[in-house]
Amino acid sequence: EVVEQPKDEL
Amino acid sequence: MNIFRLAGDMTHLLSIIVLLLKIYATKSCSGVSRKTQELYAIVFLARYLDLFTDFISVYNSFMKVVFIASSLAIVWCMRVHPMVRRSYDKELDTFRHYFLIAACFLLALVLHEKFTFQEVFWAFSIYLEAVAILPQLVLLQRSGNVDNLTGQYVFFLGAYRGFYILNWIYRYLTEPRFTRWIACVSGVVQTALYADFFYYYFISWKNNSKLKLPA
Repeated sequence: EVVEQPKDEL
Repeated sequence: MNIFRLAGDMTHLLSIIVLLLKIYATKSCSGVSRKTQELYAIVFLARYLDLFTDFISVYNSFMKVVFIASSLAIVWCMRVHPMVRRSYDKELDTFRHYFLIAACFLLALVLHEKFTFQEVFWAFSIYLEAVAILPQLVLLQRSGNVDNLTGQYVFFLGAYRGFYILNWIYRYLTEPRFTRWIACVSGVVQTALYADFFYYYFISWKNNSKLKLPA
């Protein structure tokens, strides 16, 4: 289950 | 945020500053591929669709605005500014970059983290950035001698994603369940495309000679 990770990288 | 990612972002910012400096100082864009600049503008516009919806940090939002504004400004300069557009190597910058856009978009439709508008465009921007340098590398091979600022621009642009690879390794080791396969694999491909450029850049730096890429 791919945990939804915030796109915190540029 | 970790030191590798900060170094990567600063190196990326530096590459843009070097390119702006070259265009502003020499009022010329000779040796610069407009197609690569257009691809990067598309990369940033597609990647930062969340600029107004997801607030991560002031730094994150600020850098997104800087990347979008600078890439559009460079494309505008190369298309509209009378002095600059005259020096554009139109006959050398012939890479069929529309194929790159189509191929990356098709790949993003198939391979993405989630099938949502924002995620598909994010994956598209990751794939497109991996190949966006190709028109520029082809132009450097064709244009023979490369002026220092253009060479430095390409070097920093290549180095920044190399720092990001260190960042992903660090985050993988320190954060539980950190996975960014799409960005990691594309980042490795992107950095690998610079391999021969880095080699000739190192040779020219070691021999203190003009940077020359073999045709």
